[in-house]
Amino acid sequence: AIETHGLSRTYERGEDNAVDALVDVDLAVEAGERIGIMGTSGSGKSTLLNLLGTLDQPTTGTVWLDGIDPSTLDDDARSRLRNRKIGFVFQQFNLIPRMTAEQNVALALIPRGVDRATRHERAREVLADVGLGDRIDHHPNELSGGQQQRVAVARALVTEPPILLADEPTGQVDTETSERLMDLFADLNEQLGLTIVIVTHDPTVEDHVDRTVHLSDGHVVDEASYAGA
Amino acid sequence: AIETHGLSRTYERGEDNAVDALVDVDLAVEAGERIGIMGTSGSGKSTLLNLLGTLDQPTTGTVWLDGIDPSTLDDDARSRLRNRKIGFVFQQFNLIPRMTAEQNVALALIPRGVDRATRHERAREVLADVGLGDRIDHHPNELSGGQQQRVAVARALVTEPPILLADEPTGQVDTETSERLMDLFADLNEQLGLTIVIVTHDPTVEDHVDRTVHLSDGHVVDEASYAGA
Ligand SMILES: Nc1ncnc2c1ncn2[C@@H]1O[C@H](COP(=O)(O)OP(=O)(O)OP(=O)(O)O)[C@@H](O)[C@H]1O
Ligand SMILES: Nc1ncnc2c1ncn2[C@@H]1O[C@H](COP(=O)(O)OP(=O)(O)OP(=O)(O)O)[C@@H](O)[C@H]1O
Ligand SMILES: [Mg+2]
Ligand SMILES: [Mg+2]
Repeated sequence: AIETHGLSRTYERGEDNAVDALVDVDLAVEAGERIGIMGTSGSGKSTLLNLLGTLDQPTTGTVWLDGIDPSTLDDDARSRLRNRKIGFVFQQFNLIPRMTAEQNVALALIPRGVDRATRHERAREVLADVGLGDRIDHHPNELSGGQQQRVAVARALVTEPPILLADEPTGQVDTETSERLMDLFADLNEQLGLTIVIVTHDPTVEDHVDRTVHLSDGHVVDEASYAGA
Repeated sequence: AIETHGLSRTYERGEDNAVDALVDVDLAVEAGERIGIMGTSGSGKSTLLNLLGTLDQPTTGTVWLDGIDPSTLDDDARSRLRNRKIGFVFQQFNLIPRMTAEQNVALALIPRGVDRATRHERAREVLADVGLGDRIDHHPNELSGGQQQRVAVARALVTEPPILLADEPTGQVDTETSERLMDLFADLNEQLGLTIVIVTHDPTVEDHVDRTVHLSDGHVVDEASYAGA
């Protein structure tokens, strides 16, 4: 499903201010696997996830999505690849303020050429799956933080993508709601073979993944040398 | 420090769509106390915190801040009261995108009439306290999610307010960074008598507060009747 080789990302900020956010990351995720990514704040987790999701370009190294290197594609082809293969849950949600929960979720189905009635029907179904059946007509500013996060999760899942990349999808919700979301991911993994890469600070998520990759200052560290393990 | 009596908040949405976010909450927080607020997603935690912080007005009931009822003041007097007494950490950070971390934090000292050089010096000190000494000239979009959150915490603390109202201040950071923030709050509580009200989903925060208030569907429930306790 996803593979990286020698992946690095440096943010240039003029003079000698550059930040090496990610250094020399080799990663292989099989189709249907569930991988956790943990690490201290600022260790490069979101940077890695953005590169895996083709939302950013590596400084050096390569990413392969089902054998395709996105950097060889033009912008249109790259966003078509992304729309077909990846559901993304952003750390800061990125919901559209003037749209309702239902509209925000249905929007994700437009690139798939799904008709309007079906888009909205599927949006309502997935919102019910994340426990928001009674908030479908609320705008983001009429929802709590955790509810907004669940709308973002619903939007990522509504297209039934083969790969889910989720950046702390349970960071704003309570333990009970978090378990409910993780169970939903597990069902989709078992029934549809969904490949899952999830960034988290929550140690209980380790119970829901096959293995966990630990990042420290942009480097992948093995379990033993990771101070926080 | 803070007291509420019969506090309720209903969000009107036309027709029969109203949401009773908070119902009949009686709460008393002594000066220097540390209180946690927990509850499932959508149970009214942020609504309660916004009312305690005079950022919103109750539908019924009263809030007293050191004996003053903010609803009896005009807008200017209410924001002066807020600036003098409260440091607020928002759930969604609310940083100013075109300002650096240092500028975002220094800005909070302008209503206090502090001169520019001192504002920036104090901003750098508090940013170092939250572990961001090497990111002071980064804009929010050049910071990770957890780093942005820590800038928001620094901005709430830089004015050395008597009361800190924090809405999931450690939701975006790892366990280690979270402990560091909670220790910082504990130091300020012991040394300056800081009163702390903290909304959280993190059960380990219970070790850092004197008592925890549990909300369920807008109601305060006692420990025993709270399903998740
Ligand atoms: N402007 C609004 N209009 C209508 N309903 C609203 C509005 N703002 C919040 N709500 C509703 O009020 C309830 C309480 O929201 P609140 O933000 O206080 O929850 P919370 O306990 O902070 O949840 P979370 O843990 O997800 O942040 C929610 O059900 C939410 O949908
Ligand atoms: N545009 C940018 N310019 C400069 N530095 C950046 C930029 N974006 C991120 N960084 C830096 O890169 C590092 C990695 O950021 P990243 O967002 O990947 O961290 P993270 O592991 O997701 O952290 P968190 O758990 O706080 O979300 C951080 O130190 C951050 O300050
Ligand atoms: Mg991140
Ligand atoms: Mg909230």
